[in-house]
Formats: sequence, C-alpha cells, structure tokens
Amino acid sequence: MERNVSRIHIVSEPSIIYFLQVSWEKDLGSGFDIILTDGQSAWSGTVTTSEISREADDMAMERDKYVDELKKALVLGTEPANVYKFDFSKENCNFSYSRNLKNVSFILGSLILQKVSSPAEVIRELMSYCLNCMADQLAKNEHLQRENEMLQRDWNDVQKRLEKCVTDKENLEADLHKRFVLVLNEKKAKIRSLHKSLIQAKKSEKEKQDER
Amino acid sequence: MERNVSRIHIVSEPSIIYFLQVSWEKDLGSGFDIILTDGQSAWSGTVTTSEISREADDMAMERDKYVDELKKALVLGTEPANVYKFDFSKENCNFSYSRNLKNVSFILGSLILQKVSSPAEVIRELMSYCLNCMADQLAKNEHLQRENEMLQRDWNDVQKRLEKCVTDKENLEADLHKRFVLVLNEKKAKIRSLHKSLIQAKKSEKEKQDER
Amino acid sequence: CPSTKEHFACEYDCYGDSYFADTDVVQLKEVFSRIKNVK
Repeated sequence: MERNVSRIHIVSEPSIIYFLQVSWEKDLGSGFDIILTDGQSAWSGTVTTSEISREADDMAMERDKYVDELKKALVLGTEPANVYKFDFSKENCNFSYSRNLKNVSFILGSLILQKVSSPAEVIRELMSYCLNCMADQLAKNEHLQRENEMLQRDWNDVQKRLEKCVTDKENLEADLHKRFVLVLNEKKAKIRSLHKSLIQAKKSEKEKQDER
Repeated sequence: MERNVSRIHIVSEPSIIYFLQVSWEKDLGSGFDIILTDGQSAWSGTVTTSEISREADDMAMERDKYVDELKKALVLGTEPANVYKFDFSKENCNFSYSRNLKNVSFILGSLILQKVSSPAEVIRELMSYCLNCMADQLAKNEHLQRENEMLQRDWNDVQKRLEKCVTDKENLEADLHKRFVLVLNEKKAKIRSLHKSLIQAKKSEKEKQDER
Repeated sequence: CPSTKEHFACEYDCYGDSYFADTDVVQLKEVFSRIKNVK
C-alpha cells in the first residue's frame, strides 16, 4: 500500500496547518483513502474508482489526465502553493480540492469525511509513519553516503592508474627509442668501418696498378 | 538548536505509543527541553545543566559519562528496546527515565512535566518538524543519488580510457618493435652488401697479385 | 679465447645483435633486454 502525508492549508482556516494523508493500492486512479487532521481531531473518507471516473466525466477530462491532476494536488506537492486549494467545513465535514487556473478555481473533487472517534490513535499512527519514513530515509542516506565514498575512492584509484599508464606509455616509448638508437648506432659504426675498409682496399689496388 | 523525536513506551501504559521530543542547544549536557505526547495531550519540561550535574553526582557518575547515558536513553535510540525504560504518571506528571542493568533498574533522571494547554499546536509542530525532516532527507538522498550516478559515469569513463591506454601502450610497443626491425634489417642488408664488396675487392687484389 | 672474442666482435655488436643476420621482433626484444642502464 502506498501512502503520502502532506501539510495543507484550508481556505476557510488559513492560519491552521492541517495534515492530509492519502493512501492507495498500487495506483491512485483505483481509489484512495483520505485522513485529515488538525492535530486534535481527525476525519477520514474514501474516494472510489467509480467516483474518480464520474468526476473525470463531469469535468470532461480524460480519466488518466484527471488522475494526474489528483496526484499533483493530493500527493506530489511539487506545484507552487497557490496552484491547488483545499477547503474543509467542520460543520458538514465536506472536504474539497480545487485547481486554480488564471484566477478561476475548478473543483477537482469533494467528499464528505467522517469524524474519527479516536483521533489520538490516528495521530499516533500518522506520527509513527513519519518517524518510520525518517528512519528509512536516514538509513538510505547513510548507505548512499558510504556508496558515494566508495565510488569516490574507486574513481581516485582508477584515475591514478590512468595517470600511471600514460606516464608508463611515455616512458616506454622513450626507453625503447633509446635502446634502438644504441643498437642502430652500432650498425652505423659497422657500416662506416666497412665503407672505410672498402675505400682503402680500392685505393690500395689502384696504387699497386699505378706502380705496375 | 538540535532536536530529536522518538517513539517510547511508558512502563505503566505499555500498549500506548508516546512521542518524546528532546531539544537542546549545542550540547545535551548544557540542559534540554522535553515534550511528551500521546497524540492527544502533551506535556513539557526542562532539565537544566545544574540538575544534570546533580543527577550525575547522586549517581556517583562522571558528568560526561552521565550525559552519554542521557544521549543513549533520550536521543540516539540505538540500544535494544529493554535497555532504557520510561515511566510517566498522568496524575502527578512525573516523567522518569531509567537504565536496566542485569534486571535492576537505575533511575537516570526524572522531572515533573507541565501539561500543555494547547496540545494540538504542539502536535502540529511536531508533525511539521517530522515532515520537514522527511523532505530534507529526501532532497539529500536525491542529491546523493545523482552524485553517485555521476561518479559511476565518471568511473566508467576513466576506466574506458584506462583500458584504451593499456591497449595503446601494447600497440605502441608492438609497432615500435616492428619499425625498429625494419630499419635495422635495412642496415644489416647494407652491411652484408659492403662486406661482400670488401671480400670481392680483397679477392680481386689477391688474384692480380698472384698473376703478377 | 681471443680468437673467439675477435670472431664474435666481427659477427655481433656489443649488445649481441648480429651485424649480418636479419632480426625479428622476438630477437630484438631479447637484445633490448640485455641493455642495462640506458642513458
């Protein structure tokens, strides 16, 4: 089961923070449960899959697009504060959520909530859920941190090995050339020596020929 | 200001979860504030630095060691469930925290809490704090995740460059050797040619000398 | 002995590489490995 808890403001009571828990199985579009609390009282309600279809039809909106709007309004909380509005009446327990578009509000959905008889239990459960999430996130954070440090060390290690390989390659090239030059110069010295001997032999023959 | 919220069980009411918020400036040993709530009512209190010193003296414990025990009991929450115990009486508002050692309980500290007149506000503030922590951790985790992905990509990149460098080094070595062999063999061909000419010249001279 | 030394000096350079016989990569690597203290 998926769950999300967020802070919302009620239009009719802007100074009070309310907490909205939305929970659903697999997909929000299949229906969801709502819990609303002001830290003292709590109200709950359900929106069924057929109610979602009906609302989408009423708004002449594609169902998938309507469910996306619901996600943005009730779960994601990534939009700026004035894009979605919430209203709740403690008298008739009517809870509604609207979308603001160019200063015009479009009601996305509404339902009558039931007042919870033991709000303390609901509030305790909400807080427990939050603390569990915090603990999970902290554990994940520590794991990611360790992974990060390990990746950093690995990167440093492979970077050093690359630098060494580049240096080794340069050194190898220089070293091989030096060795080659030594061996080559031996051959050149031999060529010079043979060349000198050949010239000498030819000169000696010519001298003897001239003598004769 | 530092703060920690945890779940505790009260010995006299084991089926109810209570939430304990401990807050302090810089160091727990300088004194701390407590808020206790069962999701319906809330109580608050303060433990001053002199009270901490007094408790440590009463227990004949070094102050630093006593403060460490307080941290483990009230903040860290890393010890197994039965190491530290809490008790609270709604009648006299006495809140105490003890350490279990070999089936004997040692009271670490106790104080009389004051019942909060507007518990809803306290509960809302606690929940807000939890949601803020969750959001911060989520943001941190997302940042670490992105950083880890980037580090992994960088590592892959450097690893590829290292593999290429190793291959290039091997190819360079092979290539240089081949070139050196070609050049040397050219010189050797020259040497063989000169050597042959020299032998021929010496042979020709000897033949002519023999003729004479 | 001196004659053998003289013979090798005619046939091979001071690194053991033949003046006359063609070399190959394997032999050249061997010659290079014998060169100490390359300056």
